[in-house]
Amino acid sequence: WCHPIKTIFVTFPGDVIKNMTDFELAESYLKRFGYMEILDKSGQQGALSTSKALRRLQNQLGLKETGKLDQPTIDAIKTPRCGVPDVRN
Amino acid sequence: YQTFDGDLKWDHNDITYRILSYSPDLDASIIDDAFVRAFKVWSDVTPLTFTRLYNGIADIMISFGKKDHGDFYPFDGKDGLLAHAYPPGEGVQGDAHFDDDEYWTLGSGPAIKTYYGNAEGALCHFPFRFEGKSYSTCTTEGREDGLPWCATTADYGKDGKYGFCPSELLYTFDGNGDGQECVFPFVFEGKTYTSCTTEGRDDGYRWCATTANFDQDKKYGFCPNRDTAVIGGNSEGEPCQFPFSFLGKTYTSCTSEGRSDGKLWCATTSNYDKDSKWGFCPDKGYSLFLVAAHEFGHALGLEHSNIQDALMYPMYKYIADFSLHQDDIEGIQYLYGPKTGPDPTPPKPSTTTTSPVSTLKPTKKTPNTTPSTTPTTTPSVYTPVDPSVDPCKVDKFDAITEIQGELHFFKDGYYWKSSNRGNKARKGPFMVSERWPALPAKLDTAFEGSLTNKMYFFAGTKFWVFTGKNVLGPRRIEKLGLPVSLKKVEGALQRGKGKVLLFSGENYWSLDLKTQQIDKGYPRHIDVTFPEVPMDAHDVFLYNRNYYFCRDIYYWRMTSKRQVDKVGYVYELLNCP
Repeated sequence: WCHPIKTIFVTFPGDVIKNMTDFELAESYLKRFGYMEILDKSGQQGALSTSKALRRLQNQLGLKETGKLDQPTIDAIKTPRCGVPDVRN
Repeated sequence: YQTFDGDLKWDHNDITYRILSYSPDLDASIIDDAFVRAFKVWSDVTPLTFTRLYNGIADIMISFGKKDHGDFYPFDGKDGLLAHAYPPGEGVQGDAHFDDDEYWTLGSGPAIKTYYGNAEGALCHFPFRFEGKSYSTCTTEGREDGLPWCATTADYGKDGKYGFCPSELLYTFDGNGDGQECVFPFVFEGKTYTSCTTEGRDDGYRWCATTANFDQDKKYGFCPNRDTAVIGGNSEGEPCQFPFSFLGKTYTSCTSEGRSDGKLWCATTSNYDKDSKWGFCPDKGYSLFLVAAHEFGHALGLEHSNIQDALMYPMYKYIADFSLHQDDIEGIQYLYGPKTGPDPTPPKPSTTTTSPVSTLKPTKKTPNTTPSTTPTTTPSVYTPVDPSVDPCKVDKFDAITEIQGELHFFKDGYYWKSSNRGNKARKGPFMVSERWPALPAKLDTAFEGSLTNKMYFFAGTKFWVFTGKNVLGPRRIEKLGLPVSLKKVEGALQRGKGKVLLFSGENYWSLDLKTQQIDKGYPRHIDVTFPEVPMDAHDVFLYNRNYYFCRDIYYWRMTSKRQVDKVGYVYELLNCP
């Protein structure tokens, strides 16, 4: 009787926020708020690596710049926020 | 702080805004007030002014919407994205959108404004005690008509203060039903409905008919959310159903089982496994004031700041005693400069309890009964006005004019009526905003057009024209042909059909109401046409075919033959004792 209870996650109808892993959530966040794709000096559109994009995000949000998806960064991207992009290309 | 590329900003300082829709979570008056306070955050530190429009295109158009709401940036259900706004410019630029899948409050839980009862529209006090029991939500206990109510102090038994909570049985908002309550059952496309429905809509808003047959009468309104209603999910607006079963287990309160995000939810029928009807449980919600202040920062030209305590930081954080961060001040002043000179707006009555525009108000109706131990009280439909405001002690009215045979006296957002015919009892105070929304509290002149019954109001260098509740304006008085240098219009005399003399200082002009232009040959000096009246009259009006010129508490009455036949106290006209 002391076995841990296995948690079952349910897909709730009409729920826009799907069950996502932290990494999936971070990737979609970085894209949505302008951190992944940037214009270079010649005006060409280029994609940053996730690590570089995370650094930009951490810099913008005043977090320690680790380039990694650490707990403070996960907490930050789960915080409710304004929908206006942080980085405008 | 950051500004948008090219320092996008408004090219004028008198910014206009318009509220296109409301959220069912909050009373319209609370929403109006939250937006007023959010604009004030910015007008306190810049030369910007914000004027509300009730129709037409404003610089900042404000709306609530869910998911795909008409632009290319859909919202995402509860939490996550809260709102967004566009930088200054034409069209959608400058507009602010709020996600109505959020639970909008003032940031610290339900803010439930009451109606009727005896608490004059005060907010519910949670928890409150009633007949030995504690209540943390509105209740229908003690009533037989199903109307939810709450106490507005901690102990109903001791204080007896109560009011009714928002419900579709009391009123609706928006739509075309003039705020009437739902009529149940009602017929829509041949089907009968006994509660609010989202049928026929794809935006998820709950509505009802305000007559028994929508197909026939086409009258409808949106249902306000009860405080016990769930947020989002697929049952927005429905109450939790306790107990409910989920995956074979019974729950008597909200749970986070089945979710990876830890959010509390409940079923809205007794069996989730069978019906799959659910929603999130009400929480503290998001402060509409704080989010609006942030979004209006975007609408004025600020991008996100990376200072965590700045208002323009992108993440939401509730702050009970808000003050604008220096970073935000520097940002907005970089665009518009600092505020100069004294505040041009005189003190006016608190706006925190201002009623919504009349189309959103509940109808004049007394609920059938009151909570069981309450004596019957007079229902209060209109915004309570401080009864201590005594017009017989006002030393200088803002404007005086005759409307529909009654003299109207305006002062600081209030007005009183008196007549020398029939019942001479003075009436009022009334709130100007109830009858003529959009006007500032401080008016300089008002008059009724003799041909069209349109009402004209002047305040400073602006004027408004009302046809009933429909308003045109504000427009600048130079549009009428008055000089740009003119600071205000202080009085008006209707002459013949379609002409009005406008007074300012020692001069007057003749306005042709048909062409909306000043006639040639003006201005003229008062002394030439109106001798023996003060040159510094601040109110000039026509009453019973006589001309009145007021200075402070005195009036000079001039006959149509231009003879001053009486000088008296303004209070006489107001039928003061």
